[in-house]
Amino acid sequence: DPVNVDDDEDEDDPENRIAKKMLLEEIQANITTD
Amino acid sequence: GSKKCYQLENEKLFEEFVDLCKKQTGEHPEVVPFLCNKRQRARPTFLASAELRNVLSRVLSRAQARPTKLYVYINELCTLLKAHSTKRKVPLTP
Repeated sequence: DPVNVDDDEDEDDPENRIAKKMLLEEIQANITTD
Repeated sequence: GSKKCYQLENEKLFEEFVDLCKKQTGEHPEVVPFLCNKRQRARPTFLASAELRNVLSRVLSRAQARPTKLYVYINELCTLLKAHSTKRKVPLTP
């Protein structure tokens, strides 16, 4: 029988998580300095 | 001319990318205005360049294919716009 593969394996993509953290930190820094 | 053509195409691609971001960054509504702000600060010559057209079309197609990496593509675009910004922060004199 075929194995049911979870399509959400990329839901928590590490590269995306790091990019998100960097972006939100930069936005926060801009808000603080403006 | 081709410059005007790139400018219009870039505006269209940017809008498409922003629409995609609006749908997927609902938990962080500050992201889209930040991205738009970066675009406003970019040099007009860059906004009408083939380089931006290539990057926009790449991040748009990748974001559509891999929405789980959306922030990677947003970050890439922001970094590029920042590198071609007209306004740079000048350190305050003591």
